Amino acid sequence: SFVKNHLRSSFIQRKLSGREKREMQREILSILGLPGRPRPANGGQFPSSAPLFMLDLYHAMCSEEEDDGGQGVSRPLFTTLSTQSPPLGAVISEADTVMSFVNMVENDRDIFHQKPYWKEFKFDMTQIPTGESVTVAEFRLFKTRSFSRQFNRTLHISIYEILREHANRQPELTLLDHESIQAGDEGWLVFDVTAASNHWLLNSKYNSGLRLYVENDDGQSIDPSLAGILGRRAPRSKQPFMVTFFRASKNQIRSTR
Amino acid sequence: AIKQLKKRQQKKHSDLPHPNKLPSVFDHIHVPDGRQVCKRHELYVSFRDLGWLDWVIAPQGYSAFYCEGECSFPLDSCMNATNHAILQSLVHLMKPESVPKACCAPTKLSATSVLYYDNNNNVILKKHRNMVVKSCGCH
Repeated sequence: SFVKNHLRSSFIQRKLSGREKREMQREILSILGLPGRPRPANGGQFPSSAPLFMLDLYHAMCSEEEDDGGQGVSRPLFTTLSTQSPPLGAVISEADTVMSFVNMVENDRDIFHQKPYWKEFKFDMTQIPTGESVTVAEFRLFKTRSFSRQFNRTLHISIYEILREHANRQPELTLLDHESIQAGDEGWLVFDVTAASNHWLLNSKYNSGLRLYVENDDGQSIDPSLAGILGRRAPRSKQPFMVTFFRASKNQIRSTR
Repeated sequence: AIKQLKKRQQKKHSDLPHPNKLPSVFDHIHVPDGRQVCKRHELYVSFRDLGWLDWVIAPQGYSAFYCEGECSFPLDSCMNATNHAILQSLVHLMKPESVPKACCAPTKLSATSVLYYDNNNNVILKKHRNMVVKSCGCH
């Protein structure tokens, strides 16, 4: 009877006073590492690709916490066309923070310039959490069916980090990842951009963005838009974004509260 | 010392100050009348009530437990506090000036995750391990 009475201990819900409420708000913001409450310009504008993807991640994390098994997340997240991208289960389990970045800039090859065609993307990584290191960074793009009628044609998509830009010549690039898909395929493409995000974290002034090229089997350059690659002007739920997984460094000391 | 305590305890065993009070050899000494033994409470933090849903995407709120009151450890059958705390209680009883009372501490913590926008419309998912108290030493 002791155990029975004891487990049925009282759960009291009381209304907080104004001061307690303000203190609690400050405490929650402090735990989240925020100086004040964020004021997103377009907050709550659903559906958009990055928040939807992050919500999917959130649900996966919550179900993992409920299971409490530590087996990792096995649920597919934003089913992708990419065959090379590893399952995110272990990455999600180990992550302390996940951030999605909105594409800030999107440049296309100037129509007066010679081929090849390309498309550039840029993400602002200046406001990243302190004391955490990147484990994985992914660039996610949506591809619709190609506008060409040759749907079974293979397309080779490559993502480069722009190392340095020059005024009158091509920028210095380094290959990050590539993917080969059918022109008729439709869905999300995932590219590993971990190396680039690590560079940008170390030195944000060298963040010149990512450049994308599309080629066919003959090595001919294809206009990314004609290949079905969607950009900033796409529907909100299909816009490109970058997602980065962070892990807190082990020697990080949490202050006593 | 325990023998003496047990004798004295038998006299006052019937007048427990609180219905949730745990049976303890220290009852009449450690927890004087009017004081509460440790009780478990639930606190619900509502992001909706705080008016934060313009930047917090999920969850709408979360509940956590906290304990309030003094620990009182049963030394007989239902002993679920750590031996260390029980020992500290005993030593405190003998040398109250040099050894403090055992305080209630969380024994089971779970993770919680928060999904929110930052000022630049980026979305952050933050996982806090060992954040929500599920039980404490007395329970």
